[in-house]
Amino acid sequence: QPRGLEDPELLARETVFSVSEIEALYELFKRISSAVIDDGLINKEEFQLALFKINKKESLFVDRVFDLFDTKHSGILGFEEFARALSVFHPNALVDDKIEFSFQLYDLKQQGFIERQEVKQMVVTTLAESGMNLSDDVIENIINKTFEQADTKHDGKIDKEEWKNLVLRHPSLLKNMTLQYLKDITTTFPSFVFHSQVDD
Amino acid sequence: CNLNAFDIISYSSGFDLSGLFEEE
Repeated sequence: QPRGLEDPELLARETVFSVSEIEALYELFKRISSAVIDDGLINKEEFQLALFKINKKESLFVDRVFDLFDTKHSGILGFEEFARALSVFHPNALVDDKIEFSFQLYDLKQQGFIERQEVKQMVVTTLAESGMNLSDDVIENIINKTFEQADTKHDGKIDKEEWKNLVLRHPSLLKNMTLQYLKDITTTFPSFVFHSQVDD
Repeated sequence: CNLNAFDIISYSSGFDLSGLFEEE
């Protein structure tokens, strides 16, 4: 496993981050990756701790997000995976990249489409995780309406093109795909200048 | 009601990565 910040300039070229932002992001990565085991890698427990502060609950979405960050499927995140994934969440990232990431997030079985059963599973699971209770009739009604809007080909599933059309009509569905914090990462983690490898 | 199933999912799942940037 690669350790440490090996090539900030390469990562800056291949993401929306500047070299300084990559170095500042590495300060955040060090903090998160040393929370449980100080091994320069983020495991799922550390990811969950960083998100929720207290290790409180099972979360379908933490698992899905972690799996999407974990492009090498090793069960742990190196800095490169962390930086490349967070790049999609930058305010300057391409909307198409955000749409692609969000589609994969909801395509639980990774079949290339989001099926009705998956949507119902996500609604039921996330409502249960947050302690909310809606009757099955209400949930079915909401899912019917969602598919009326999204499933323009009427085949009972939402493909990538339909997902794109849906989110362009409902931009709120991409709200969580942009993190304003990433714009201010160098001021949030000014200590990166002490470890900088480059003259910016 | 204009509520979309995906709005419910993203709201109730707490899918919000801003926690990563907040100190304990």
